[in-house]
Amino acid sequence: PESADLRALAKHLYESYLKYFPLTKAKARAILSGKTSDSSPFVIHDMRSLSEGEQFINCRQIPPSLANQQQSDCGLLHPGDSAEEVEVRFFQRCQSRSAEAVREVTEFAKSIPGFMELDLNDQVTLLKYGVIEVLIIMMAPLMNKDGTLIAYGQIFMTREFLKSLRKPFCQMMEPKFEFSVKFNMLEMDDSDMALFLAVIILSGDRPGLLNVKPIEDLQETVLHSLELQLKMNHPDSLQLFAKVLQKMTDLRQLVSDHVHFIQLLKKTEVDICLHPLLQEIIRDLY
Amino acid sequence: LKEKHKILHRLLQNSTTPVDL
Repeated sequence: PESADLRALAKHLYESYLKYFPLTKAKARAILSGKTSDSSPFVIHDMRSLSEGEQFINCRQIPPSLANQQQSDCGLLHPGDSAEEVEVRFFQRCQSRSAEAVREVTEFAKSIPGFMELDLNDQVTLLKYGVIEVLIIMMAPLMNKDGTLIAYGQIFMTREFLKSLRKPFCQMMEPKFEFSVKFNMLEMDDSDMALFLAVIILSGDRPGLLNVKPIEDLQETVLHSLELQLKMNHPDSLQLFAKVLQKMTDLRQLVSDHVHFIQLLKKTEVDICLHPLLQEIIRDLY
Repeated sequence: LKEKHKILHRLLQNSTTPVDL
């Protein structure tokens, strides 16, 4: 009976994952390997293709009133701009997508049984500290050693192009590629990922939590479910559960470095304005 | 904490909150 409950939990979280995250690992891998009936992604490999590729970027539309304000505040510009301006504009688009992704992760977190019964302050803390870790994990299936899918899989941006940007833009993605290439070797599928994301969100050691016990209890149940899931789904992969959990240590360092890069950008790039939701998250984070 | 994280707080309370504020 206990393992039936754990399987039901795995099924529930997988269904939530499919509901809230539009680009699954299965779909991303199909796009990356060319095994999809959809057209191939547009490839961005230099500044020219970045400008051309902007029409493919299917970001959430900015309301006209705010677009005017952002044009003056953030230096939103038109085709034919300098490389610096294109880089800044691309960064702003990444921020919009990241903010939308935070909303998706929040909806997923709310679907974890017991999460909404936690103290509201603790729900905020768990999301504040967990959401960038979740986003980095969710980026991994979109990446291979040569580049990454962006814009819901419509665009493939090469790793070499990202490395060619000026500092610190060029430094921001390389650690995620290094992590993702190793993480992808574990060959977790979407149903495994759903449980792992819930484990990350339910971390009882986040700073400032008021009531740790119920969070740890919830996490323990999801951990049992993940352990069972990995044993059943990957019977030949020895110690996979332990290997997956070890990745959580790498994630904390990645987030800390990422926040450092954003703070550096804020200081050095006068044209950068940070999305208010992302500001909330990284303020006093690490 | 809720005061310093108004958008996150709103997202937790209401799934239709737009993030492009």
